[in-house]
Amino acid sequence: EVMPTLDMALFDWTDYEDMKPADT
Amino acid sequence: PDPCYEDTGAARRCIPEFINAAFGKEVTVSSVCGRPSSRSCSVVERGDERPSVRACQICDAADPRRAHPASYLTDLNSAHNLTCWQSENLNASPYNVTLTLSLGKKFEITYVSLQFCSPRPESLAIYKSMDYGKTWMPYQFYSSQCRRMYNRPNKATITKQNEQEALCTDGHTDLYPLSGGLIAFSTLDGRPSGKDFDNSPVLQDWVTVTDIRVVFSRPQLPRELGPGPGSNNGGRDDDPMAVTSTLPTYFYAVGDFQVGGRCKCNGHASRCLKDKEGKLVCDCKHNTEGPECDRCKPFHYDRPWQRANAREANECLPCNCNLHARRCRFNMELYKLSGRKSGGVCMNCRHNTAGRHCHYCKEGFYRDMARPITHRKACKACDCHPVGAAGKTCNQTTGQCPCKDGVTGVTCNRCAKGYQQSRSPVAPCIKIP
Repeated sequence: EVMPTLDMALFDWTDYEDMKPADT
Repeated sequence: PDPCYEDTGAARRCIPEFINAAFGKEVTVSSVCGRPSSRSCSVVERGDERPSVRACQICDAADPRRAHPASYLTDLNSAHNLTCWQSENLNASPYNVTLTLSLGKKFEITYVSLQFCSPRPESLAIYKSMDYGKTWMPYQFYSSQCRRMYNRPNKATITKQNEQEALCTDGHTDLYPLSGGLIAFSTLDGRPSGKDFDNSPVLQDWVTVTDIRVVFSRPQLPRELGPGPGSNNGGRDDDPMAVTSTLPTYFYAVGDFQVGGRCKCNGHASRCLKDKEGKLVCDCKHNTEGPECDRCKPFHYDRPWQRANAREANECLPCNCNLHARRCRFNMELYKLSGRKSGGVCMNCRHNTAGRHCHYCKEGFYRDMARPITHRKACKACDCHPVGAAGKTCNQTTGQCPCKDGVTGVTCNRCAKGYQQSRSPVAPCIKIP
């Protein structure tokens, strides 16, 4: 079973702005 | 075929041809007759007669038929047309006259010879320079009074301890022949290491010259015919036409000045050529360069420069940088550690490679095993997932990034089986309840 790739749009970046990739 | 390489392409020692390095070169002299014109008389031998015949001649620098310029020292030496340089008439003996020859390049010489048109000097010194005339060192002395003239013993013994020492000998200083006498100095003759020249840096240095200087110190004439002190009026330079005396005159005259040897290229060139500025330089092979092929070419520093010998060409070897660097340097420690095989260290590895041979991928990149290491795309970026991976550096061989808990995949971009994506970038995959 191939799992889907991580969907960047699903992450909540509220507390992790510094981790957020520029192109997200 | 190139004498510096075997038919197989393997390097071998090569040397320029043996030549008279003085031929055609300018010699600077401290004295030359004929300015103004002068008259000189010499004593000549005729068969069994005593040397009483006096031959007088006019020297006139302005008249080519009567001139004796310095260029005659190194022109074509023909028995049919012997041309001689001649000094001014000398007032007395001793009297120093100097000849200086610049070869314009380092040569390894085996002899220096002078063929005289006058009687040979009773004392003569040969000096050499290895730095284009900046400094001079004694090369050989000839005198019947070695100690008095040069403060050296006559015919000292040469051992391995003093092979680089100038000697003095009373040979070659006989008055006779009155003309045509030779002085020949062999640089290696009698020196113990001469037979093992390849392995003697001392003698290799000893035969290396850029300039030769000869100093004549004491002219001589037959005692019964020679002019007494101050009586040398027969050769007064001021008014040659007024002279009627046929007294012999002191002067030095040389027909041929030879320096036999080879252009010094340390076994890495078979010829010397003139460069754009007209300077003589070796036509270097074996990945060497420099006027005497005395260093390795850039990027050929995998082992230290060495002179070639009969057994080994000792060519300079290129550094192994797998086509990823243009510069390298030599490291003696690494060279010794390798068993004296390789000491090159690549500099500024490109194409995301690293290591002394640019032989692995730098941090953040991994090796694409489908391509050879020499390929410019042999190293691929790790491409670790910005959220799923715990770092940016992957395994340099497999490309596997370090994944956070519950994350999988080479780049850590998927949740593992039994996990699902969360909303937290810190823990992107959580166990399915």
